[in-house]
Amino acid sequence: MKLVLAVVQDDDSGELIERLVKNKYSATKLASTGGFLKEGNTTLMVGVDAEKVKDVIDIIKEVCRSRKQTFTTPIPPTGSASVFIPYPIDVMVGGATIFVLDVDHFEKV
Amino acid sequence: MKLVLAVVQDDDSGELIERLVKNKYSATKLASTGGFLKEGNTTLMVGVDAEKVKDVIDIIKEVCRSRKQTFTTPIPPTGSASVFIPYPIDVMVGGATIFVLDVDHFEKV
Amino acid sequence: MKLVLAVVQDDDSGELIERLVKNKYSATKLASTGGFLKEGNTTLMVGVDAEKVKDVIDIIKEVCRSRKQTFTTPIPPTGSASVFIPYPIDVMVGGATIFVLDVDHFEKV
Ligand SMILES: Nc1ncnc2c1ncn2[C@@H]1O[C@@H]2COP(=O)(O)O[C@H]3[C@@H](O)[C@H](n4cnc5c(N)ncnc54)O[C@@H]3COP(=O)(O)O[C@H]2[C@H]1O
Ligand SMILES: Nc1ncnc2c1ncn2[C@@H]1O[C@@H]2COP(=O)(O)O[C@H]3[C@@H](O)[C@H](n4cnc5c(N)ncnc54)O[C@@H]3COP(=O)(O)O[C@H]2[C@H]1O
Ligand SMILES: Nc1ncnc2c1ncn2[C@@H]1O[C@@H]2COP(=O)(O)O[C@H]3[C@@H](O)[C@H](n4cnc5c(N)ncnc54)O[C@@H]3COP(=O)(O)O[C@H]2[C@H]1O
Repeated sequence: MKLVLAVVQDDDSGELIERLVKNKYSATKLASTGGFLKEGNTTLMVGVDAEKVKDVIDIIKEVCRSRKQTFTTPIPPTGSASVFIPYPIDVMVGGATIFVLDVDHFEKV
Repeated sequence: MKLVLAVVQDDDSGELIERLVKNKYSATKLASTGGFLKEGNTTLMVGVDAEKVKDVIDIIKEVCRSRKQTFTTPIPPTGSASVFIPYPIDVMVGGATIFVLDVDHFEKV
Repeated sequence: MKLVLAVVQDDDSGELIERLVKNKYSATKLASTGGFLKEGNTTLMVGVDAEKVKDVIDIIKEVCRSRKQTFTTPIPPTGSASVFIPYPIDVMVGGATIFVLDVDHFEKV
């Protein structure tokens, strides 16, 4: 038995939990905060048989992989134009930090 | 030193902590959420000497063992009767998921 | 890779996180509650290379070491005096409970 602890972005945690549950994995969600950015994030605890660890990490990768997302931010009008011009900017989102711990003993009562 | 992580129902966590404290164990409580039912539950962290792990698990079993509880739900009146009839239904409550992790190094400062 | 779990007082957690971040460590903060005093405290998760564990524990010691703090509590006036007399009392604050766990596998995605 291994315990997978994954720190993921709040925006990805809902979809990640759905995918894990759909694949018959159990998970427990803990609300957490990043030390550097001080933003809320999610720490997920997934207890799983050792041979399934790779599968769980693959699911985390598919949902949480750092990716570029394009946000259109309105650029304030310049000169006489009174219309906001949408302007695309790229921001890196997602990402997951994964720790796998060995479990000495597992029991459900 | 071992670290016992137990995911238990919110309703059982108060009594469980009291029983652990009465038996001179220290515990730290983390609010958590179940991945499947999306209901609040409690993740308890108990650092304890290796030879006491079995005792801690026995206390968890006594307080949190899955058990049938009978709830009386009012059945809406039928026909001309205008009185709600209490009707007993059995629901499984309790339960605990327990992970025991090995602790490399323990220190209080 | 090791995972340092440190249960510290809420009042010390802000400064502790700043010191860790300044020393290029990453940390994740979990809100927690003490089993005995039922007061809020902070559980900090710091994943770090094995040879840096001692440095992280030294930083925790410097910020969180149990120490005497003098509080002046107003003593109600006695007799005809109508002025509160400040009276110093010593209280032990701080302290940290530290668990170091071995990490089987670490990955960022
Ligand atoms: N070794 C570890 N142990 C425990 N938790 C860990 C960890 N590595 C990452 N995390 C958790 O994952 C979140 C995202 O980390 P990431 O490395 O992708 O992205 C990080 C990283 O790129 C950067 N960063 C973090 N600490 C830094 C530092 N001391 N100096 C410079 N940049 C830092 O800021 C981003 C946000 O960090 P934040 O702390 O808010 O949030 C972190 C933290 O909650
Ligand atoms: N291996 C593990 N790793 C991490 N956390 C674990 C875990 N096993 C259990 N837990 C935690 O314990 C709670 C109760 O689990 P239990 O197995 O008694 O009771 C579970 C189980 O009977 C069922 N269940 C959970 N996941 C399922 C799934 N993928 N498919 C079908 N049923 C599921 O629903 C009940 C409530 O689950 P929920 O997720 O809301 O809440 C779970 C979860 O927070
Ligand atoms: N082995 C362990 N496993 C998991 N978490 C641990 C732990 N040892 C300490 N902690 C966490 O650290 C907090 C401070 O513990 P400390 O030992 O400094 O200070 C403790 C200790 O001096 C005393 N205490 C704790 N449990 C006791 C008990 N069963 N009987 C008598 N005194 C107790 O009360 C203070 C506050 O305890 P509280 O539970 O509110 O808060 C605890 C708890 O959240």
